[in-house]
Amino acid sequence: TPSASDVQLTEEAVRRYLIRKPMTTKDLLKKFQTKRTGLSSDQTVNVLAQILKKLNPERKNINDKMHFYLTE
Amino acid sequence: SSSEADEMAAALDAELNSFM
Repeated sequence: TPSASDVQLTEEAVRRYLIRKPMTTKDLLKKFQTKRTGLSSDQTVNVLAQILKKLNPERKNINDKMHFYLTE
Repeated sequence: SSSEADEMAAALDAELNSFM
């Protein structure tokens, strides 16, 4: 059932994380693990890509890794 | 597994890099 997933991959959830602190794509994927959202790996990648394209966050390099972030 | 996470991150990075 849908209620089995305790985490939802939504634009609002991603936005809240990126306002809090800069994150890499890997950081974000850890927040929306497939076992918690009930989505497949492909769905997770596709949905997260669409959300990030829409949010169009700022980017900066931290420790040689690309991080995304948003300001309010 | 961590390798699956790496593959997902690589796929996502590639998708975003082709866009931005």
